Amino acid sequence: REDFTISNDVGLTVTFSGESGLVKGISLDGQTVDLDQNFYFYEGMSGNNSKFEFRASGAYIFRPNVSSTSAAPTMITSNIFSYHVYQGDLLTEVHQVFTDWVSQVVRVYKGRKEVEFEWLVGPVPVGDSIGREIITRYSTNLATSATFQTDANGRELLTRKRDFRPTWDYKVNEPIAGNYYPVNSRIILQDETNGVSLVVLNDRAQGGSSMNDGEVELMLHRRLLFDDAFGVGEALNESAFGEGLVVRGRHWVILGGKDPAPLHRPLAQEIFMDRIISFAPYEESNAINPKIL
Amino acid sequence: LDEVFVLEEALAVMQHHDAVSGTAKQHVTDDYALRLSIGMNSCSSAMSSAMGGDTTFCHSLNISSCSFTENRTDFLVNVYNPLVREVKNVYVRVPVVGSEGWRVVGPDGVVVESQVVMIPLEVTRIPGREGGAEFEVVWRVDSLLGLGWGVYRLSQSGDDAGQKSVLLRKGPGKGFS
Repeated sequence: REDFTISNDVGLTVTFSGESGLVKGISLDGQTVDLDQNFYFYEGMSGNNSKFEFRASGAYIFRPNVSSTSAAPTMITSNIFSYHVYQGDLLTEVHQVFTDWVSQVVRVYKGRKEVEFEWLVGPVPVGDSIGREIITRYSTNLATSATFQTDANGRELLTRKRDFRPTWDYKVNEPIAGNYYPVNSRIILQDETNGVSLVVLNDRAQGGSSMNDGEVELMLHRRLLFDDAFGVGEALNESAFGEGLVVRGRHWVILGGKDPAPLHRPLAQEIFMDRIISFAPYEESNAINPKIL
Repeated sequence: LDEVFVLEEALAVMQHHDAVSGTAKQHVTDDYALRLSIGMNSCSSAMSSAMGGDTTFCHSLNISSCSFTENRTDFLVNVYNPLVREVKNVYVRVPVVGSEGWRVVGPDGVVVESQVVMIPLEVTRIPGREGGAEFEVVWRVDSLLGLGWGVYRLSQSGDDAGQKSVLLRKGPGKGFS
């Protein structure tokens, strides 16, 4: 039940709670940040789209039912079902099972400064007729003054401020969705006072936000039961093999200083232009093999 | 170039139609997937020709599945770096069936450090996932030049085998029942 850590040769350490099995801290180069990570869901708004207030959450519109969730998402579980820690010289990983439809591997590689989170979500249960939009949230103790940064198509990083627009007086109608932005490659929290930053890079474009200071959330999966009346005529309720879809993907978390760009820019390039792997049989008698080698 | 153009055209059609985002009826999305698949196969054929060999691509590596590697105990892995700059200290994962005796030999003929890790059970149970890979061989690529590649030979020889992950600790969460 005691807390445990995984670490590597470049001073990256991730601390886990032995009680819950969840991530609770990260440290690198002498900097330490409290980091809670878990999975949550928003209930998708249902409706017939006859009025603004009856507009359903769907493919085009992210619209959580804030009246039923008090504008906060529901935690899928506060204590994971089980965890296993596998260690070797090259990498150490923690396999976490949250529920029968959410699991994750947290990895630390030798010589690398980022923590890899590989999540697996689905099929999302909707048997109670409630559509669900699944997010993961990284919560830290960073003082971020309602601001965070997201990228614009992987290029310029733009500063976003909660419940604020730089060029007009913003009236909050959608407390959650109104603060969601496209996250094509990364979302960043910066604590200017203490000179600490946390960068989360993703492997695909996702929606993301920082709903509270020191927090980052990214949407992983959506399964909704109503059409949002923007022309598709079908709910975003994809299925395969008689069940909802399963998604698997990765986030990379970097703990940086005042200027984290030297860490996240090269990594983002490597993620976007990832190595291409191909295979060929090896046969001693095949003349092409020595040539390839 | 004709083979590459099949994928180029499919991607152009899909970008124009805002495809693969849930904003289309399912049968339209199915058609996008079909066009993409045809284009990827065509492009794979072109790349295989360029590399002058019997090259195979695995499109299910994202769920740790590859029928090619799962049915062999001795094969080559070509790792290509599409960036124009050198990358260093990156890792490659290949799904395999058995965990014992995997050896990885690098481009210079020297055995490289590797580790066999277990694929989470939840991944092996993904509906529709075919194949029986329960492990992945992971190794470190020290350096790949810009637009360059390195070929690695994986064999289940038993000699100079890489390390297997060790189960260090396990525990049920508090909510275990």
